[in-house]
Amino acid sequence: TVAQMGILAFFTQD
Amino acid sequence: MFEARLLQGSLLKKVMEALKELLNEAAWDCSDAGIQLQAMDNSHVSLVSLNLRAEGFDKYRCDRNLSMGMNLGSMSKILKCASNEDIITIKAQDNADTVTFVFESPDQDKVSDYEMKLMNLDQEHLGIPETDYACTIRLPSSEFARICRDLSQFGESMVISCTKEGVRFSATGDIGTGNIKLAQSAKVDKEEEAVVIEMQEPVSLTFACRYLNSFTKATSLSKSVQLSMSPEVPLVVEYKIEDIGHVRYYLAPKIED
Repeated sequence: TVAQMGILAFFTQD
Repeated sequence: MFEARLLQGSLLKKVMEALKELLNEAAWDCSDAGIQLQAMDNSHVSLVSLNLRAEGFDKYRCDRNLSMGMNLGSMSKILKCASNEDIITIKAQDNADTVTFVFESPDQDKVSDYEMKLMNLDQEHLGIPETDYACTIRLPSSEFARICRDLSQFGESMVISCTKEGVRFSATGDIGTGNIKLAQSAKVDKEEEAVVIEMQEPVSLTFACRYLNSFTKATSLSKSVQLSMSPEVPLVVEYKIEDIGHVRYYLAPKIED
């Protein structure tokens, strides 16, 4: 299956 | 106080259409450089980033940095009260708890003002690293919207494959498979009608159609759209907003696990 990653896995909180 | 007057009010109406499907609420961060908005969609899967530069406004005054939390559903209702030809002014007192929208008809014979309560939103701002993308594709925004709409009938995911010859969009599901291939435009006579690909290396990534379709709500903002892709980093879908700014959508690729 294909998993959808959330954006927080790539961009970190400032 | 904060006051921003936009002669082409229709742009703000279109910006609302571009935001409100993905976001229920967002903070409009105002500084003397302009207005910025950054927010994740409700499921925290995609990110929307809007930038409207101060120079793009007919009049722009921001005495102190201001962050205005707005319910976008309410704001959309208010902006629907503006005509496409209206001049729109957004204004707020410093540390106010309301914002006022003023709509002036072109010949000034009708002036409306709407005051909306502001919300306290927790400020979460994400750092977006500068990325040198493997592939950048510029194509007519109406073309991209059509592709997303057509292929999302076949499956919930779409594969975007980019080579130097062109870009292929594919989707497969119960009813079958769809493939759409766009060749790089040979001659670029009409800029906004062209398909232009800049490729460092070929890329093929899978994305959720439902988010891509939400992004295409920004189509009315610009005749062309730019897709930036690299393996294992979020796709960027960017629509320029005349000469005042842009709206960018970020979406992580789906990965085979």
